Amino acid sequence: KDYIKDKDEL
Amino acid sequence: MNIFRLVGDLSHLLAILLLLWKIWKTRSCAGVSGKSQIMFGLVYITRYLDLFTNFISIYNTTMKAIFIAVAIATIYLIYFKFKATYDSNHDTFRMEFLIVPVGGLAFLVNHDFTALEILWTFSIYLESVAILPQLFMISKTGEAETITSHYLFALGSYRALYIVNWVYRYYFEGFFDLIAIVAGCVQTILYCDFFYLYVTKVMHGKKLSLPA
Repeated sequence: KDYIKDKDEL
Repeated sequence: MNIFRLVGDLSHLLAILLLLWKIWKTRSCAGVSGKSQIMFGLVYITRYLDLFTNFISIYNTTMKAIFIAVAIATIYLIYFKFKATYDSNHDTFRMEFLIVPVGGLAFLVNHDFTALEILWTFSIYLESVAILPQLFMISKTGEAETITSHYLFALGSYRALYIVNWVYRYYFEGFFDLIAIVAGCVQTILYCDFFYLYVTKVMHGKKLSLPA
């Protein structure tokens, strides 16, 4: 999983 | 980024600034659950551990820093500066009844069994129930100051707007995160009876008081 992309929400 | 998430984040920011302002201005944290604030502090710290490791945008980093700072400032005001006004007799919800099950669930149900991901999952689950001590305290005192009800309305609206954001992202980006969505729905559902009271009372200039 592309960790950074998925975690762009606050 | 979409308008729903942006308005949601701004509503969230408004809520936490409103609470900090209320405590600072009235020099009192009467009616505020310190336990909920501790759990929100835990939510931000465990979720924003990547604050320094991966940069997403100025907006993202700034908001994360503000959320952590305001949460810590609020906890400081409640437990140190205005400790005398902290209503510990009514803030009796057992935090461990929330933190332990949420911690266990984060180990069992997550996207990736890594430290960062489990902490993020713990933060998502904890946030969905972190408001319970505050709602419990209001049910015990039977009322809430108007400014505190505005705080709760803004805080509850933020996650409701995030649900709309997730619907939008699902249809337009094909993105969805089931853990965040399920926890977000639980979180928003917990506010439903408060939303009803807020709309029927506070919106009509009345004080928020629960039916005794």
